[in-house]
Formats: sequence, C-alpha cells, structure tokens
Amino acid sequence: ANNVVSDLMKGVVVTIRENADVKEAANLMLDKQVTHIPVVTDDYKLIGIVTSWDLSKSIALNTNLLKDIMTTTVKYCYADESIETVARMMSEYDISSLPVVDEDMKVLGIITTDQISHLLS
Amino acid sequence: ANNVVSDLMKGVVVTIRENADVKEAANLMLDKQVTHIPVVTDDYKLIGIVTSWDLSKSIALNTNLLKDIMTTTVKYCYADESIETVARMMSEYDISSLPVVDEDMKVLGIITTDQISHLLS
Ligand SMILES: C[S@@+](CC[C@H](N)C(=O)[O-])C[C@H]1O[C@@H](n2cnc3c(N)ncnc32)[C@H](O)[C@@H]1O
Ligand SMILES: C[S@@+](CC[C@H](N)C(=O)[O-])C[C@H]1O[C@@H](n2cnc3c(N)ncnc32)[C@H](O)[C@@H]1O
Repeated sequence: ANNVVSDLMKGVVVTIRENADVKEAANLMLDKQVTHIPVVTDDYKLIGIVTSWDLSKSIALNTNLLKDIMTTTVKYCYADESIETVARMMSEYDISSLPVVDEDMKVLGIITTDQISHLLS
Repeated sequence: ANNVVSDLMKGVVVTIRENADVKEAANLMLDKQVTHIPVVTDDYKLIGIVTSWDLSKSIALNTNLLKDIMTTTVKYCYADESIETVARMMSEYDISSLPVVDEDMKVLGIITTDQISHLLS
C-alpha cells in the first residue's frame, strides 16, 4: 500500500555534523539538490535539522556557524506511521520535512511535502 | 470543491523586484516565513522566481546580486487548473511551488507542495 512513511520516504539521506559551517551546508544543498539536511552525531543519531530557509538567517545575521542557524528542537517520525499523520504534523508546525528515525533516534530516511504532494499527481 | 488551484492558493504573495539584492531576499524570507518569492516587474508581471534553495548558490558563489541566483525560466500555472495537474508539474520539474498568473502574466497567488500535502492530512 501507499499509505505509510516507509512506502514513500527517501532512504538515502543527506546528513551533516553539528560542527560543520554554513558554507558546507550550502554546498551540500547545491550539490545534492536538497533543501532539508538532518544534523546527526558520529553514530547517525538525530540531533537537529538545517534547511535552505535557515540559510536566510545566516545571510541576514551574517553568521557562518551551523549552530547559529540550525533547529535543535527537531520534529521526526517513524517508518510505520501513516501518511495522514505526518502530513498533519508538517502542516501543524509549518515544516516541509520530517526525518524518519528508529527507536534509537538513528536516521533511516526523510519524508517531505514534495513527496506527499506527488501522491496527488 | 477542493480541486482547483484557486481553492488552495495563497492570494497574498510576497514578491520582489529584479534589482533587489540577495540580502533583501533573505530578509524577506525570514520576516514573512516563506521559501519561494516570485520576481515581478513594476506592474506585477512574473519574470522569475527566487527560493531559499537559491540562497545556497549565493553562499557558495559568494554573490549578492539577485540576478545571479534567481531562475528566469519560471514555471507557472492558472487559477482554474486542477490540483492534479499542478502536483504533476511540480513533481516533474522537482520544484516546490508555482506562481499563479492571469493571461497577462500578472501574479494572482502562489501554490506550494506544502498546501497540497496538507490536503492529505
Ligand atoms: C517554520 S519553517 C518555514 C519554512 C519551510 N516550511 C521549511 O520547512 O523550511 C522554517 C524552520 O523550520 C525548521 N524545520 C524544518 N523542518 C523541521 C523539523 N523536521 N523539525 C523541526 N524544525 C524544522 C527549519 O530549521 C527552519 O528554521
Ligand atoms: C530544482 S529545485 C530543488 C529544490 C526545491 N524543490 C525548490 O523548489 O526550491 C531548486 C530550483 O528550482 C527553482 N524553482 C523553484 N520554483 C520554480 C518555478 N516555479 N519555476 C522555475 N523554477 C523554479 C529555484 O529557483 C531553484 O533554483
């Protein structure tokens, strides 16, 4: 069926480390053509997220530290959740993606409003 | 019904002029909490688009001119088109929004994958 997160999520995820700088994040977005990058630890656990919208903060505040622009109160979901649930969550928080994690907070994938919108086409 | 662009689009659109600089675009995205800004002429005709993803180009290439990062081959849609059609168009071109224009290319609104995804919640 087409109705849980694992059916739709991108399993290959572009990720970044907390001590990276804004330039690295920008280059990663450019090369990999992505707008949302989960921030992870050495062993791939989710600790934050940085998006192309956060780059606007970096330009406005003139800062090059990822820590200054990333979001640490990151919202996430699980692979077995329904598409309706994650669509509602993203709408409620005005966010365009949710990293998918396992019970140890390891990043398994990412789901975005682009992918959900594609279901209607 | 909930199935044409005008039912869903945001009628209030944040827009910008071609001679603006990247800093202005970044500040606009930050203040208005948007990720896609149609570029318009004096009389509100669509001539391009700049998105938060384009900011990654500005940081990578170290440029402050909007002209260097905006997309001029802008895709758009009309208010009476079906949601399925615009969802398919955005998926095909890997874009997250379409400005809505009238027959004179005047910007009437904008539709995004966030709004379409919200329909499934
Ligand atoms: C309020 S949204 C508005 C723009 C757009 N919808 C987006 O998601 O980027 C922008 C902020 O949401 C944050 N954000 C995006 N995805 C998130 C997630 N899964 N959890 C928490 N914050 C997130 C970004 O770090 C950014 O600071
Ligand atoms: C290929 S997309 C990938 C990232 C994301 N899906 C987005 O729309 O920004 C990024 C590029 O698409 C362009 N773009 C976004 N909306 C567009 C539209 N309606 N028409 C033409 N290009 C568009 C942006 O200017 C940006 O250079």
